[in-house]
Amino acid sequence: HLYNNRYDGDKVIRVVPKNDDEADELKHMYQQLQVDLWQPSSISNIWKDIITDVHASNMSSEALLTYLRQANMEYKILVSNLQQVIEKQSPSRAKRKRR
Amino acid sequence: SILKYDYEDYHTLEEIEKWMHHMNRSHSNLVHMFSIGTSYEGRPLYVLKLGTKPSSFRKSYKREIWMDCGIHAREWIGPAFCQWFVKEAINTYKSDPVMKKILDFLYIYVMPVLNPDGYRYSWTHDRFWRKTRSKMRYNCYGVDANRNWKVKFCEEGASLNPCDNTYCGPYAESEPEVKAVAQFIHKRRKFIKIYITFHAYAQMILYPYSYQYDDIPNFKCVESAAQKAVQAINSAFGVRYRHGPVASTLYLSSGSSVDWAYNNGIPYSFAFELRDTGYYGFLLPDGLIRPTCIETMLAVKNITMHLLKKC
Repeated sequence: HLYNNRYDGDKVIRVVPKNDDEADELKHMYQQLQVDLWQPSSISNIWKDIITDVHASNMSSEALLTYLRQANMEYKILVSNLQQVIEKQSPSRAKRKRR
Repeated sequence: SILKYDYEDYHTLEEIEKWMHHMNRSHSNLVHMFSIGTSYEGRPLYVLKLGTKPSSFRKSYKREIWMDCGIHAREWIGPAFCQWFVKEAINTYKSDPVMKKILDFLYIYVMPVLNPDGYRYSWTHDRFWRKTRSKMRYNCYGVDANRNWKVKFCEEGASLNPCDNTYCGPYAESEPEVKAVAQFIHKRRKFIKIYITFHAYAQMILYPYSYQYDDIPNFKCVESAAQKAVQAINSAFGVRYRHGPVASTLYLSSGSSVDWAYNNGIPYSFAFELRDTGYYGFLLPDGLIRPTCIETMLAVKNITMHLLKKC
């Protein structure tokens, strides 16, 4: 597998904070979990109604999803297994590498 | 094989460099390759200059356009587009009157990979690496090459933490890649009239300012060009792009190349955020390279013709 399969189980999750409190909590959570922020590029740009896309490892994404459910925050899982999408980005290259 | 270069696939740094050498050798009437410096890890910073030499009865100088891709390593669609642009320019020079006019009247500098160290690292180690690969005193690597320009350096939207993805760097132009491009553009600033930098993902055409909400002095002109460009994109496959100043359309940030270029006298300065809006994000499948590049070509040609007609 590409990248030694390190992204297996990683997720990309979209959250749009509905108010300032949610935005602050989200910033805190992202910092704690040390997620990879896809958008916006900086945690300091997270405000109410700003689309946030985060890439989180297998373990971190479980913790993040648990937190979001408990906080009643809406979220969407954009990518449920990042490794699979990486392999699909350039399928011919992935095949050549495996061969 | 170089002869069957696949423009609908993503390529490693080595493949892109071989391709640039090939284009330079095989299309010397339209393409001239040169290096403007070296990256932190010692890689050449290659630029392709496109355009015909002015004939003797025309002006001895031509206006110029600068395009760069790959400032952020993980945004692979950028370098893919830069390559597509060069291919299209060469292939359609004789058949497309618009492209012929562009290449006869202008020079276009295309830098397919502004951040070669980071790009290579995103292929070999970390697919989602964003920054350069410089290392100073601290434990973490890299600087955000789009926060390192000498314009409101390290203010809003940039971080002083070397481990952050938006780390501005120890000082402006600390990154040799940024310094090399800045020096080149500054030297050619009397001739360069359009600056375009390509990023992903958000589907937007953006212009200054990033660091403040005030309008630029030639707002009407630039806004009109951006509006026509998004209409051109939409005309291809119906994809909607938004447009506007970076600060109010995306978010506040400082030290970005689009603001630096504008403040250095380049009147049309744009940042393109290419496909998509999050379904694939940075992992846009190779099957979507073609439509993304086709629509983006229309926008770039549109902006260029806007310049030639004058606002």
